[in-house]
Amino acid sequence: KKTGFYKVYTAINENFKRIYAELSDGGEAELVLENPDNPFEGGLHIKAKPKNKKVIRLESLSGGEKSLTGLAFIFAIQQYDPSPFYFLDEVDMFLDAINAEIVAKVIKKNSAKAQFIMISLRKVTLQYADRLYGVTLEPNGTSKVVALELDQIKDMVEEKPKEES
Amino acid sequence: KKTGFYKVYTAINENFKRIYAELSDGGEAELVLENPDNPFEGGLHIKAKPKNKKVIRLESLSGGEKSLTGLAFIFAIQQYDPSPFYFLDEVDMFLDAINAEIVAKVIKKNSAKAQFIMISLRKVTLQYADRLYGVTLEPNGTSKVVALELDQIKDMVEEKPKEES
Amino acid sequence: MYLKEIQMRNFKTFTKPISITFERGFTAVTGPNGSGKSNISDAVLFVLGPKSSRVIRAGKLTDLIFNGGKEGKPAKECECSLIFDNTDRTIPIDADEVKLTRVVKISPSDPSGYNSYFYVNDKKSTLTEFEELLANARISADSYNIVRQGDITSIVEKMTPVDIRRIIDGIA
Amino acid sequence: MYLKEIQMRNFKTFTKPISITFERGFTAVTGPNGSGKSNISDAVLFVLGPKSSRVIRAGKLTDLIFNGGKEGKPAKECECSLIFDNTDRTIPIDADEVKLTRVVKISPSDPSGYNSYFYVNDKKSTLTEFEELLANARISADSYNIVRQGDITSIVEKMTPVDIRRIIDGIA
Ligand SMILES: Nc1ncnc2c1ncn2[C@@H]1O[C@H](COP(=O)(O)OP(=O)(O)OP(=O)(O)O)[C@@H](O)[C@H]1O
Ligand SMILES: Nc1ncnc2c1ncn2[C@@H]1O[C@H](COP(=O)(O)OP(=O)(O)OP(=O)(O)O)[C@@H](O)[C@H]1O
Ligand SMILES: [Mg+2]
Ligand SMILES: [Mg+2]
Repeated sequence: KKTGFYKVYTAINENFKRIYAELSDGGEAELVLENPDNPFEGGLHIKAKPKNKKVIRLESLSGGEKSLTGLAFIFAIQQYDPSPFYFLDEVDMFLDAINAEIVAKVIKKNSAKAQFIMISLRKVTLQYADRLYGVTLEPNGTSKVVALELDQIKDMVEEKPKEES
Repeated sequence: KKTGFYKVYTAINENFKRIYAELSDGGEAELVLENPDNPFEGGLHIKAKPKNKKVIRLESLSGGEKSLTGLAFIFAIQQYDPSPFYFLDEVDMFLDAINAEIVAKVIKKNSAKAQFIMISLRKVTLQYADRLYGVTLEPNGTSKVVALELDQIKDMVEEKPKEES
Repeated sequence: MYLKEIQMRNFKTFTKPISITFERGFTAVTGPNGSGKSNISDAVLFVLGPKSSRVIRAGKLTDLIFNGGKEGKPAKECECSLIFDNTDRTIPIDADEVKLTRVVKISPSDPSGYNSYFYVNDKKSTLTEFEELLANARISADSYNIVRQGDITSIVEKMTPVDIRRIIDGIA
Repeated sequence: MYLKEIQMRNFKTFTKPISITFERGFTAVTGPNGSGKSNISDAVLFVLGPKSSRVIRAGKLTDLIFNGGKEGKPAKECECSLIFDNTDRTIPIDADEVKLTRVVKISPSDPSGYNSYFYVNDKKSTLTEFEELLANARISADSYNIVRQGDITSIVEKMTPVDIRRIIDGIA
């Protein structure tokens, strides 16, 4: 049981280090066991060090940094043992445009090994999808779903330059 | 004391109804006292009904609908009794581009009566500001702040169309 | 194995019977605030998580049933189905597709106020059978592959070190 | 009254003494993830909320002091000032500007591990005087005009009906 755990833990930790470095453009992260001799008696800590910074408490990371850390953890497991599908609801909402695009590229890449369904309002994310659905609310309060082409989302999510007023 | 409370409550409630309808394109909302005869013995409920929907529990509203409700409440008080300044950190993160723009316009309007400082990653919000600051992290892990012109934010937050790959 | 289709009827804002088909790869869903995007992920959690508290933002299970919207009549039951491609037989059923269906009906005579029904490939099933099938395929409403809106930072903020270790236990 | 300037020194990622000036109207702040935007709002809460738990995402007050970043040396103290335009005399001090300064110094001999100092217009002050001044101007770290990142939905999700009524009480 312990050897089984070690094998999985080591593989996922390797993935996590690599993927976090990729998502954070050179940051360092790892999964640290509280009790390496008896893993089942302790927990597992996530340590993340964004680029050019010291390691600090996870709570003190910024919103975007926390999101990247959480996503790196999900992808690290997915690369070792993919789930049949992934359903992610606006996981890009704290991300700036550059990080949102990096994450979308990684999801696109990972979607070769597992199915990803992602709800997003950010155009920089939607442009990487293979297929696009738009959900709208009819005047009677019921939802409708239509398949969309990328250029059709202009109205829903396009960040329009201010009309000259 | 009770008459003083009623006067403030009624005025803010009127503002809240008007502003929520404006932010949600025709939804209805109000502030309801738990104990109208003895307001200090009960609390105050927010009731919100997005356009074309029935009133439901606040928790069941969507992320964007909750944000609009919270913002309408802040603006309702601000219009009755402005604070010296408002400091809002990414309050537009759940909003779609259309709602983010509506909120930015209302903030621009309200900024004639009170000072608004707003942290945002959304271009649709930034374009309404009178002044713009950019914060960046130097390689040694320290922050720098520079005054920006709107066209300079292209790199930081611009949702770039996907390079033709 | 992958998720081929989500079917809903009278589930939150999805009133008329609707079917959304999915392929492998990367599918994105977008739309205005309040249009019903997160309600789709609630439908997935509703089917996969009979006992999970994550499923509903609402208080009671019956809050998931269409409440009538602007002027309509509230419905009396809601139904959701997930159809998985099972050609690799991840779910121990000898069929290329597995359809998991859950129905909740308002039932005033029942102490909880509603009844829950489960179906596997349109044949009546039980909660226990449902849970066994899902456990075999290692999918559940509480697992890390479903991230609800606003939850992405909770892996880092709210989960305890033991919670995180348990995710790895589940895989080992 | 409005906020004219924020000054920081060795506060989180703001190491060298920095001053950010503000005008009336609408000022927006933007920048990449982790660059230090929310740290600016933490500086405002740090000065305005001596007793407030909202102020720091960190565990201890000393976590607010610059930790050295990539290769630098950790600092021993941090200082933040807020300068308000007081031409309308909202703050009961006879001066066109009011500068509120708070300093935290690491102090191993103190049981809590640090000392806090307060200054009003560069003259030493006390926590009590600080709180009185802020109460007069009806600004505090806990009031509704400062919304931290991710908190906009908490007015609707986490606040109780009594919390909400209390906001109105404060104005009446
Ligand atoms: N039982 C129900 N019957 C009818 N409508 C319901 C029911 N339960 C919830 N709703 C409606 O569903 C809406 C929420 O939808 P949802 O959370 O899916 O929006 P969303 O598209 O995810 O929006 P956002 O982009 O803001 O996150 C609410 O406005 C609510 O009125
Ligand atoms: N005492 C400290 N010394 C040095 N750096 C610190 C200190 N406390 C926090 N930090 C750093 O500040 C960063 C967080 O900054 P902040 O939350 O302001 O980012 P942000 O610009 O708001 O980003 P986002 O857009 O993701 O919200 C963390 O990466 C953390 O390493
Ligand atoms: Mg949603
Ligand atoms: Mg921030």
